[in-house]
Amino acid sequence: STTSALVDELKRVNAENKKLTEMLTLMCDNYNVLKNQLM
Amino acid sequence: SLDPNTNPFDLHFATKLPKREVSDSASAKFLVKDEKANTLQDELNRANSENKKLTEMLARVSESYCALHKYLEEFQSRKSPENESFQNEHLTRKRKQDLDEFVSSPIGLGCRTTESISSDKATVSIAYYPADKSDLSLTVKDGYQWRKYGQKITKDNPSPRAYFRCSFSPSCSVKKKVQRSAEDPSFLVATYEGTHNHAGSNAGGSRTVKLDLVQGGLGQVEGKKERGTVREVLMQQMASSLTSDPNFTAALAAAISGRLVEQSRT
Repeated sequence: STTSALVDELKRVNAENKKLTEMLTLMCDNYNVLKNQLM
Repeated sequence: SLDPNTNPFDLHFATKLPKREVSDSASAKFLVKDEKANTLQDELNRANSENKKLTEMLARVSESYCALHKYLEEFQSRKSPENESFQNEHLTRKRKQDLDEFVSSPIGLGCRTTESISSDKATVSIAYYPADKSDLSLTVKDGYQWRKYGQKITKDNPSPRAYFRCSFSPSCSVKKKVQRSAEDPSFLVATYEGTHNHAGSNAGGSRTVKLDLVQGGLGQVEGKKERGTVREVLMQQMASSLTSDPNFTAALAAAISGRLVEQSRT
């Protein structure tokens, strides 16, 4: 049961990491668009 | 199967004991399970550490983005803004939507509130103004004073699109875009964002048909000040009876949004 709990937690954290990475990519893209506007 | 006569002091006693295969394999399984749990724990620690780093990076980028966005807004309000195209040209609708969702998400450290986003969306409306084809000024008489701050050519329409701010800006944040209709060039299409926080000059000199996008239906028909002829009155009555017909309203909304064109193609 410990192993399965670990697996579940790992899945959850990995999914959160994926979402965070997507958000970061989006944020960086938009940040660069803004930056280019000012240049 | 152990022989009861076996001497327990025999040096080879151990070899004569039945093999404990079951318990050996269980122990091996425990070991394997333990190793797997350790590996998983290591992996979890690594993922958690990555998660923490990503969250910190996101917070930093969000702060920078908000600072830059604020700066750009100030820059736009001070200088005449070719930068307005930022919202329309460089960010696609999808990405803007993603960004709005992000900044209002619990993780996102956004610079806008959900209320402001929804209130922005809640006050978008479109009005159609009859206009002479030779008139290239893109000005419409809607009862308010406006300051033009930009113009651009869009891919979907050969006529340029002009951008206006309410003359009471920045205390009134209403903006509008005006462009000749691609479907019917005898009309100018004005898209309004926001609601005026002051009264207009009521200088309406032309007939308009205004569509409230939030309600999805026909809003109001505004007439000329100097309407007075019987023909005009009859037309007004016809228009008001038509607009009270939900089928007509739906058909008109569909036609304007281009759905009828699509349907006729298919």
